Amino acid sequence: MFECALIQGELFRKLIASVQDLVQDGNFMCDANGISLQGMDSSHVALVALALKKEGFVEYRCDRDVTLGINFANLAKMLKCMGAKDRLSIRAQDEGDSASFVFESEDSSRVSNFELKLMQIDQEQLGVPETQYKAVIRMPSSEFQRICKDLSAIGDTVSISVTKEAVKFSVGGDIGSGDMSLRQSESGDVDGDDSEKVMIELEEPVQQNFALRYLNNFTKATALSKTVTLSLGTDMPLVTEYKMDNLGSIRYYLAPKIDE
Amino acid sequence: HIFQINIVLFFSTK
Repeated sequence: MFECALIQGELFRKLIASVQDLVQDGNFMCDANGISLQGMDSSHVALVALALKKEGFVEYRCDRDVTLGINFANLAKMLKCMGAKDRLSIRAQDEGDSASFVFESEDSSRVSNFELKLMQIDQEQLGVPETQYKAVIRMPSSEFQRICKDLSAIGDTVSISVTKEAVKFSVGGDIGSGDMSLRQSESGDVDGDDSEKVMIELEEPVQQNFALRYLNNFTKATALSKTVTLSLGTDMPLVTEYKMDNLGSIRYYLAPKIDE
Repeated sequence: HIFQINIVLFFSTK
């Protein structure tokens, strides 16, 4: 028997919205520690990895490891029926072919029950090694979203280059070219919210090219976190990570573009 | 010309 409950069901809806345009369906792997999900886009350029810790749930019970094969578009249809402040409970039997989703309003005056049919998904799981990245940037997620959206009107590819002082996003296209640089926030600045700062940890300057179409897709997760962390290395995937306070994180890996 | 790499090249299959 698998059972979990989230006070803010809305968070789960946002999570599904953050993966469903990239990956059609996937296996929720539930064990005693939490829930994880991994999926690749159809052209195998991007990988999304979701990790939810049991501590983030108000209730969590997993007697035996279960795999829930879920079609995200179908799940999203059911989650649409959930109220913005509803509590969400998910239940599944060990060998069942469906999972139940219960939405309950704050004052318990409205309870909705949905039963989602599960799928058998034969999906290869990739092993993502722990890597030391050459540059790690933490910045406001809304700022990253705006940059990706605005630059994609000019070109398809963004070049991200990082130095100790700044991170630069450059684009070129038929109409011309441009770049936007964000300077590392002053370390002595004790005023203001940390989540509004730009922090750069650098081992070595890096520059890599990425498809803006995918980065724009990743920014669907902006609603989940005030900040986003970008980790870059040479000739390795970019990691775009959104951390949710104590619930866990969603990470997107994007393979770089290289000169042929 | 810029060429997009396949991500499977970077990560091994479990």
